[in-house]
Amino acid sequence: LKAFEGDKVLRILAKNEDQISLLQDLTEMDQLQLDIWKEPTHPTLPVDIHVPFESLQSVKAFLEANEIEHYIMINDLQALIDEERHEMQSTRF
Amino acid sequence: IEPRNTDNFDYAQYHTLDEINAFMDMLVAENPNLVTKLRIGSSYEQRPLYVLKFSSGPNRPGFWIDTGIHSREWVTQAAGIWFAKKIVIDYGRNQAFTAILNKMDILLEIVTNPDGYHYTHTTNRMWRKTRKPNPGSSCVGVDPNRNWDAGFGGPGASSNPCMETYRGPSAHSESEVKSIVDYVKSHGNIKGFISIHSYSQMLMYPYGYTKTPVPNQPELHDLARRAIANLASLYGTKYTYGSIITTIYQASGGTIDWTYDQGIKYSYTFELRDTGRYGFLLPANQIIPTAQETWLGLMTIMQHTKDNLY
Repeated sequence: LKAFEGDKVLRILAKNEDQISLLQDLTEMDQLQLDIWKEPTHPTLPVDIHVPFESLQSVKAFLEANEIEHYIMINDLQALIDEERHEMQSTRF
Repeated sequence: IEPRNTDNFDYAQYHTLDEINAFMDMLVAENPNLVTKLRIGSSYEQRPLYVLKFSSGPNRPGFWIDTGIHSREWVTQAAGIWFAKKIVIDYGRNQAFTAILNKMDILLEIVTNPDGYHYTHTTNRMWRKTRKPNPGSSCVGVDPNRNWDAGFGGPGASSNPCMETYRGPSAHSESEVKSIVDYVKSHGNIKGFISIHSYSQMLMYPYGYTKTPVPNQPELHDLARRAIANLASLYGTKYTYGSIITTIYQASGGTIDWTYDQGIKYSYTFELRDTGRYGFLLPANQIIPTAQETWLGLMTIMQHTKDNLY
């Protein structure tokens, strides 16, 4: 079973088209292995990105350097998956 | 402990593929005069692709609803189960719904991407695509919502098999897609088609592959407005609406662009609840509220379709 320990999902709120463009550049950085839950399209829509633990520092640095507003939507993806699995199993019995 | 009938089924929990298949069998057994289970094809890994057909008489036009084409969007499959039960409960009891089912069949595909769904339960909860290997690549799967013959290969889909929006080698290359294509064509009389996704709280109509407005845009736009107003009347959930390309982004090869181009005027795609907290991991206690409010939106579209058969 694939594990996501320490992975976070960030909700990113771009202010303008320039920031959207920067976020599009970010999502194309293959080495970060980002999973884009909601793509950067225009400033009225939030961008959600599942960031592997190993890429967190790079992504945070990128966002902060470009003054792009963001917050942690899911602090530990694996913990949430575990919770979901536990709930499925416990109700089954 | 397995439920013995669909009244005992736990609609407020997520379920495995086997449990969903067992649910469908129970529903058919309990309602033999109303529900039949059609097998429209097989997935890449040879899982059956089932459609529940709700019909109160012969030779009716059809109204299609599918859930779960993106496997990790678990609330959609769960909502599909709830819709199935809602249909058998409301038929003969709810006047408005009974009138709909007395005029149109409802075709409901609860698990549109069964290989992907099974994979989310056994291997990778975050899997979105199909599970067909891509020759020459170590990356697996195609985005079945970029694989339709509607602007296929254009902007808004990827040609890279490692991307989540990989369109596939050719239009309808995925058996999960081709099976629907074949069924829709052979049916020949489907008047409404709704494909359900999560999460963004949107109701959208074609097109996604071009900015050219569809000829029926004013009607589809007004119907979407009414549908989301009805949806919001239950819990106040706010939806946005419009064409795919203007509401969210350019996406080529999408499901409802193809269905619209096949002449199915009332083609829509839903994006269900976004709480801003859980993404694809919407807690199970929100399944029923999500399904309930979505049903109101569906009712608006189904009623309008019934009243405006073309």
